Amino acid sequence: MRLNQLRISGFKSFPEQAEIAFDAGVTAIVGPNGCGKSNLIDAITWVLGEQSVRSLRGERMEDVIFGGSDGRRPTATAEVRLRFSNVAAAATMLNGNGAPAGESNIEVGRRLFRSGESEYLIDGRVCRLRDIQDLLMDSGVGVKAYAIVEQGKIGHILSARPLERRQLLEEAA
Amino acid sequence: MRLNQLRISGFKSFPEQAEIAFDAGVTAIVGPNGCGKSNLIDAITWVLGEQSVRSLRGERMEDVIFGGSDGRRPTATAEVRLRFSNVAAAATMLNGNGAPAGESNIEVGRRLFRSGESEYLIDGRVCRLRDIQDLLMDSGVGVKAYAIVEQGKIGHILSARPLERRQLLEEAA
Amino acid sequence: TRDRFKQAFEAINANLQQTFSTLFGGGSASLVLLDEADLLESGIDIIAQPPGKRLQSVQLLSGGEKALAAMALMFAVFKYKPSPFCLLDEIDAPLDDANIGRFVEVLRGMQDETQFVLVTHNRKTMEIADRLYGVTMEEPGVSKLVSVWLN
Amino acid sequence: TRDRFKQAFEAINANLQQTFSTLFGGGSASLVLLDEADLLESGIDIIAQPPGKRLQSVQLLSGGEKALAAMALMFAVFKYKPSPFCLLDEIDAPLDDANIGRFVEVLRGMQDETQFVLVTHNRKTMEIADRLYGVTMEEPGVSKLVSVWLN
Ligand SMILES: Nc1ncnc2c1ncn2[C@@H]1O[C@H](COP(=O)(O)OP(=O)(O)OP(=O)(O)O)[C@@H](O)[C@H]1O
Ligand SMILES: Nc1ncnc2c1ncn2[C@@H]1O[C@H](COP(=O)(O)OP(=O)(O)OP(=O)(O)O)[C@@H](O)[C@H]1O
Ligand SMILES: [Mg+2]
Ligand SMILES: [Mg+2]
Repeated sequence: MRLNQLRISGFKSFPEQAEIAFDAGVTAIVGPNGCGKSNLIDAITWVLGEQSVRSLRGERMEDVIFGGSDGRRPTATAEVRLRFSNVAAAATMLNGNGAPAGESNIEVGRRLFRSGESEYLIDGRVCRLRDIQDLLMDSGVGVKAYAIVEQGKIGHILSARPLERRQLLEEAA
Repeated sequence: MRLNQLRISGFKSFPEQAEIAFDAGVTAIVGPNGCGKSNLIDAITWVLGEQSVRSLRGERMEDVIFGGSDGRRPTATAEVRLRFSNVAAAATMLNGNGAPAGESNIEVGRRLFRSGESEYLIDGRVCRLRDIQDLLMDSGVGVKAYAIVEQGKIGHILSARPLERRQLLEEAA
Repeated sequence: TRDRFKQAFEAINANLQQTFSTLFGGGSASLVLLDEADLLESGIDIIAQPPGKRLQSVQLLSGGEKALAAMALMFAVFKYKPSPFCLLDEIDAPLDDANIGRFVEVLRGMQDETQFVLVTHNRKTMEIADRLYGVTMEEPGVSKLVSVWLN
Repeated sequence: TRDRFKQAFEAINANLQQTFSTLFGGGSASLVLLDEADLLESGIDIIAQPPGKRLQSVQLLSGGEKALAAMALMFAVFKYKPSPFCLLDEIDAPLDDANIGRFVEVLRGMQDETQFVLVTHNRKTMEIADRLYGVTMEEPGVSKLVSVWLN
């Protein structure tokens, strides 16, 4: 399975909808300090279900909604959609919900409103966070802490305590 | 007052004596990963009286003595000498110990033996750590945490708690 | 389970020796069970020896060496249990040119099984990208994406 | 004493606005007393606003912006109470070229009163050095110094 496309709208420094297509192989994201590169990585971890506000560098989950700039007003919502292809789990899962068997593309989504209300989506239909977590677990994405390394965090695997390091290996075992 | 010369011998990755002369202005230290640049900075903080083994990246103070390599045996001691010029305090201090008035160069030194014994030196004469600390305080060097920024530590001033940040300002006040 | 953990531990340990010596151009590293008798609960330590240097605590390594050793462990776990994709945000930041070259070689070796998304400021790292996205902020506070085709 | 702290706080705060806008090419920043009534004990917070962006917690800033804001605060304290020398180990690591240029300008402005020792991998930073020392490890594990004259 692989990433296909990320759509981001109203999330952090992206007030307008932006799309990034992922091919097989290596995608590089470049640009000057503060232009929004890490915000794109945050968008991916957020739509995959990240619950920790601190790891998204905020103080409240509301901090991920575009808060305005000199020239723009804040937006009312943040929305991120991530499309996957070749998702092995999708066929069995969607069949359980009545979608056609053999479907192998799937899109997870997440929305947050200023009111604090939030929604999770699979192929545009509202679902529970649990459904997304199950989907990812079945398709081999899981909660792999070692598959996403945030800025400045690469050293933590070395400075971690012996029992924390054990957890990393247990995750892979 | 300014730094004049650093002499380092048996300290961390410097088994043989090495010298670095400082001119007025900007001195840059360059080289590949792991070649010893931060070790030079460690040598300076160490000879100025650093007591924290952790901030020197070690587990025991003995870790700062050259521990050997494929081709070399460990050394028995670590020694660092740092020479200052235009030291305002020197005249009064040394006069108290009988040295000529008006002397404005001064050398602080520190030695550590494998036995754990350590010595502090001013102009080659053994003294107490306290004498070095007084000398530095009088000459305006003091314990300025904001004058030495170790690798990876620049962010701490921002992520510090409000009371820790207050401490930094109190140090300067 | 005890056996599954033992199998993972030994496989990852073997991978670590390989990824470490590729990234460092030599040397060795391994994971150590703090309590060999207690496979179910024991914490895990890591020792590393860059080529020609003596074995010592990883804490004494330089900034760049620590990043490289951390990468070696991460890729060792990865080779045992690959994730479909891997997001790396500026992990090449503390590395000098020679080390970035070896890091790029390791990525080349893994890019067929794993889709990599790298945030970077480094030109050498950009060179292995199949596609490059530039992010700009011409209007302050507003990010825009620009796609740049490479290969 | 209360007055001495108040004087230091206001002077450093004024310096901060200046160092921040020099390093960011605009924008503003300031220190905030969490408890204005309690000058002797109050903690101190920092707010920062890069040019054109909205005011928000410093935690939401990017990696490079955080390093730059931290530098701004450090230099603000420094200008109030200069130390004879200042040792900076790779603080330019997360910065892009434009920001390194502004960082180098700030150093130029301070180098007459303060002796700087900089560890760096960056060519732009090396360019303001009056003297350059290269450290090598031809023999593994053994550091050697090579002096290179620049200006
Ligand atoms: N909710 C929000 N609304 C508007 N802007 C935001 C929001 N959250 C974060 N930002 C802005 O996004 C910027 C940080 O973006 P990001 O961390 O992606 O930068 P970056 O490209 O990774 O930079 P660097 O190379 O320095 O790491 C900050 O300037 C911050 O003010
Ligand atoms: N007591 C010691 N004996 C021998 N070698 C030591 C000792 N202490 C540290 N070292 C070695 O010094 C090296 C680290 O040096 P240092 O931290 O100065 O590197 P650096 O030039 O700053 O690199 P980077 O650019 O990656 O930050 C490590 O490889 C470590 O093994
Ligand atoms: Mg970033
Ligand atoms: Mg270093």
